[in-house]
Amino acid sequence: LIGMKEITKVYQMGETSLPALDGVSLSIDEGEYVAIVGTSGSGKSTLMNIIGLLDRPTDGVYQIRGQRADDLTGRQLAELRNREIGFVFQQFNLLARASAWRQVELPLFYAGVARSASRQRALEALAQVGLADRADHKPEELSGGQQQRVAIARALVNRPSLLLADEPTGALDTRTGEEVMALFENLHEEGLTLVIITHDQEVADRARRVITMRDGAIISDSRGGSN
Amino acid sequence: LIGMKEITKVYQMGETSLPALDGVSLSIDEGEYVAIVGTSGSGKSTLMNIIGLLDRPTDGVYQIRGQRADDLTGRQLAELRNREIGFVFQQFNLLARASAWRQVELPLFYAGVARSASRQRALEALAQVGLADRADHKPEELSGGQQQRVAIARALVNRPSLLLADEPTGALDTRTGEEVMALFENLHEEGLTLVIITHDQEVADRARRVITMRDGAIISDSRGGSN
Ligand SMILES: Nc1ncnc2c1ncn2[C@@H]1O[C@H](COP(=O)(O)OP(=O)(O)OP(=O)(O)O)[C@@H](O)[C@H]1O
Ligand SMILES: Nc1ncnc2c1ncn2[C@@H]1O[C@H](COP(=O)(O)OP(=O)(O)OP(=O)(O)O)[C@@H](O)[C@H]1O
Ligand SMILES: [Mg+2]
Ligand SMILES: [Mg+2]
Repeated sequence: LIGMKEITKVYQMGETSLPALDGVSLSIDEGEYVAIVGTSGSGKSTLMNIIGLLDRPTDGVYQIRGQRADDLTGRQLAELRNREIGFVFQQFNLLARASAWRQVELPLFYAGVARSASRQRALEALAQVGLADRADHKPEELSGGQQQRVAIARALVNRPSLLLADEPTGALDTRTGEEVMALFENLHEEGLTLVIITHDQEVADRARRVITMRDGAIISDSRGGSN
Repeated sequence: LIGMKEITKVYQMGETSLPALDGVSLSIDEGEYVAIVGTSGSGKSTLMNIIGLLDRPTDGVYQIRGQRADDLTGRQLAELRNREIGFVFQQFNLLARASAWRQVELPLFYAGVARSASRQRALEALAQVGLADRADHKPEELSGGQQQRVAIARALVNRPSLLLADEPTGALDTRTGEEVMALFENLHEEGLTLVIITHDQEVADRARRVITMRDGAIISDSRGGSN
């Protein structure tokens, strides 16, 4: 599904170069269940942004479904993302003034789903994360964990083939976090490819494969190891 | 240090009333180490905003250091907050365009600390959370866990007597999270009152007292129990 070869990301800050990713090579097949772990600042979110076509590497090759990302136009990247990839961002990235159901409806709108159907699907997605009674709340009227769940519903509503989730249970109590993980795993059994960045060992333990990062590099990959 | 009597917080949404806090009574003494736990949406952050004088209850009495909060002017509340209370917010609440050291310097600026001293103190606070080499980075140039640590440094720089921390290790890997907890606990031994909202059982286990919330109420309080 995705292949990275010698992916490098360097940020230029005035005279200084900051290497956020340092030659990362990685492949993830359709249907895998991968956890990405590592210390704060090790490059996990940067990696996920490149996987999700939200950022371009400074060097190296990234392929998704056999296509080189750098061969695609901005518009083709946006269509591919909208059709195939669901994102849960580390800080949710909700629209500041939209109600929860409109946040969740947004990917359907971009996908061209009819308005008559999209509101209903948005409400169903919210119900799946226990927020049916918060559909009209704006982000400032939602708790941290409720905002995170809106972001999760939004990530799943367009039935993506790949879910990229950055700390998706970070703001959730244990029980709500387990409900979310059960939801992801049900979808995984139906074919969804799961890539989850997490600091929670209990989440990492549920994955079939664990990739560990440090200082912009992959220092271990359990593929072919424990499962 | 703080006393709450029948604290209620109701949000009015058009015709509907949403009770976020439902008659909470609570006292916290100087020097305590309290964890607040509970399900997503149970009212923890709402409670912390009232404790920290950032929000007013709809009903009930809140006292801090013997003074009723509703007897104080907006200006007196701001001065008391700046002098006594450090906040780590659930979503950090950093300024969008300021570098890390300026974020941390802000409480010192409000406290009237001389510019010659405040930059130095800000840099020291950043060093305490392992971010000396990120002092000039703006939030968008920092990882999630680095932003959280900037918020932590900012909360501590003015040497408050009360720390209110909402999920302060939520974006941190285990080891960085333990470094932060060790920092808090050192300050606690020197007299800092610690109130930490957390979903992490390992953080809750370190506290001397655990308050559990559900549906806007306190359902258990281990005071006089385990410690
Ligand atoms: N401005 C508001 N208007 C309406 N409802 C609100 C508003 N702010 C918060 N709420 C509601 O109040 C309840 C309590 O919110 P609070 O943020 O205190 O929860 P919490 O315990 O911190 O949850 P989490 O663990 O998810 O952060 C939630 O159900 C939320 O939807
Ligand atoms: N725009 C930028 N300019 C400069 N440096 C940046 C920028 N964005 C990120 N960085 C740096 O790149 C490194 C990797 O960041 P990244 O967000 O990928 O880390 P992470 O592994 O997700 O960390 P966390 O667990 O704290 O979320 C960090 O050290 C960060 O300071
Ligand atoms: Mg990150
Ligand atoms: Mg909260």
